[in-house]
Amino acid sequence: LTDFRIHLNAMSSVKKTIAVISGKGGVGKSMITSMLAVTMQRLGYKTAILDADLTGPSIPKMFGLKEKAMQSDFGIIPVLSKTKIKIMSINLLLENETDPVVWRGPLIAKTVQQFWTDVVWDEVDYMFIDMPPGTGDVPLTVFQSIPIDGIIIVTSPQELVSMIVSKSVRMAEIMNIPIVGIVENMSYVVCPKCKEPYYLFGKSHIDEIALKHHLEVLAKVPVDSSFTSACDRGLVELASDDNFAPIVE
Amino acid sequence: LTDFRIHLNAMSSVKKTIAVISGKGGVGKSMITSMLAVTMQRLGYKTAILDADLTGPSIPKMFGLKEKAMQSDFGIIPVLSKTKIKIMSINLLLENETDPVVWRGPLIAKTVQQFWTDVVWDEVDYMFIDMPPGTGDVPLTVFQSIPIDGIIIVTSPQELVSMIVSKSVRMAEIMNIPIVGIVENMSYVVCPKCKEPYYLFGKSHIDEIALKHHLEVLAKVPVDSSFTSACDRGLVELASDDNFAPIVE
Ligand SMILES: Nc1ncnc2c1ncn2[C@@H]1O[C@H](COP(=O)(O)OP(=O)(O)O)[C@@H](O)[C@H]1O
Ligand SMILES: Nc1ncnc2c1ncn2[C@@H]1O[C@H](COP(=O)(O)OP(=O)(O)O)[C@@H](O)[C@H]1O
Ligand SMILES: [Zn+2]
Repeated sequence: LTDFRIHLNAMSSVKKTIAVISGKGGVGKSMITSMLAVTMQRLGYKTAILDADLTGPSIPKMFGLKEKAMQSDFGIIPVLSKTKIKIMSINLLLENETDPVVWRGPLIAKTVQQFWTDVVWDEVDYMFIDMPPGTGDVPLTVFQSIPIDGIIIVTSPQELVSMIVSKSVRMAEIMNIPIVGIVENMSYVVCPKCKEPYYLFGKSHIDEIALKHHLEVLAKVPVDSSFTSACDRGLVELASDDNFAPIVE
Repeated sequence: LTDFRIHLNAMSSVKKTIAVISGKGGVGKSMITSMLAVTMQRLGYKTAILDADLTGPSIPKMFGLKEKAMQSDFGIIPVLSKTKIKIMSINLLLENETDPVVWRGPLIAKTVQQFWTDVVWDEVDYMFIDMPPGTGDVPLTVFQSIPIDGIIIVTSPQELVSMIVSKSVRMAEIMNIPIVGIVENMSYVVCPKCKEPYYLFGKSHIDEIALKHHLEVLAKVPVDSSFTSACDRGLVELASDDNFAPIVE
């Protein structure tokens, strides 16, 4: 099985890779990936993010990264965030961020593989991989192109959660990758005035769905406009991690 | 231009067709389409819904329709909702609702055209068309297959609204169809306890975006779990139309 492992750059060492998947775009997968990395980094782990979401590369924007990645003799150097998280994303390589590349499955997988082999990931404890959204062919080909140690599923209550979890479980089984657990995003909001929580779409069924698949619900993240503005302003590293700290086993 | 009009069934008469579009799935396009029809019907207009969203046909479920559509000598008879709205959807025709048809653009357009020509739309004042989500080829081919008098754009603040509105405006221009206006869905929630409105993703920019494109914001619909449960239980016709009544010109 280690033959399957696509070889890291000679100068790299990555202990654990966690892929973050979602049923479709817009459920907050990139925000959750960023917050997982931010939280781990605050706890002292050397953290990295590999932005494999090539059609919607929002990681650099959330971290307010202004510079492009540099090339060295050993390979491409990831860009460091304000709190020293190592980040690689297509937006850090292309000159013009609105480059009209048509990203198809095989090209996405090939590019993500190059992010793994050609980037110098110097001493990383945890690498979070922001996957292309969906549970179909595109994320599947990415799973086949780099070694993944665990999967986190991001769900949002207004989608068909049970179907998305079933599809994700099947995808993880096909690839023989363990599922770390489920993060439910945007299921409730806390009224800033009276602090009352309100379940936006009614009580969610995530606990029953998780139980049915023997999965753990790692966190339930409320809709919080401070997250939105932090992400919009490139300041995700200032956001509160109350919801995320418990995920760290 | 009337030659372009795909001919209605001989027994049909439809005064106005309004297509409801969205940037992507999950922003509440089908719920908004249903509520527009419900509100018009309550005001005394003879209303119909043509469910052109073949990959996600949720209209019958929202109306709690249990029966299948019947065939007559004149054509297919639409199913009547509890308040007599005439409805046609692929789910009302296929025996097995989980039929694994792969819906591609040309097949969607052809099927929607048949909904227009082969269904007896007997005396309809307003027909709302639940379009396939997106602003790309698939909805474009549907626009080319049946006559549309106006477009309503449904947006949700956590997507790239300005890009979606620009793409929708371009699509409407290509097809030479006027845009009735924009409905912003799920941008705020009213706390059930203290009645304080809370902007989930921060203050939205929909008014500026609408102004820039000379469009009207027809309504701003809050996230309200009573909508979700009404839709889930097939009782959308019982939902409150406070937000929707003003849209009726
Ligand atoms: N819990 C949350 N509260 C408030 N805003 C959120 C939350 N999760 C995501 N967002 C916002 O929603 C938008 C979409 O999130 P993103 O992570 O880019 O989704 P995805 O990667 O699934 O497409 C972003 O503007 C983000 O800041
Ligand atoms: N304003 C709202 N408040 C609460 N739930 C909503 C609202 N709008 C949509 N929903 C719910 O969100 C889900 C997705 O809505 P739907 O209309 O099917 O989206 P789309 O047609 O854009 O895919 C449904 O369960 C629906 O009941
Ligand atoms: Zn309150």
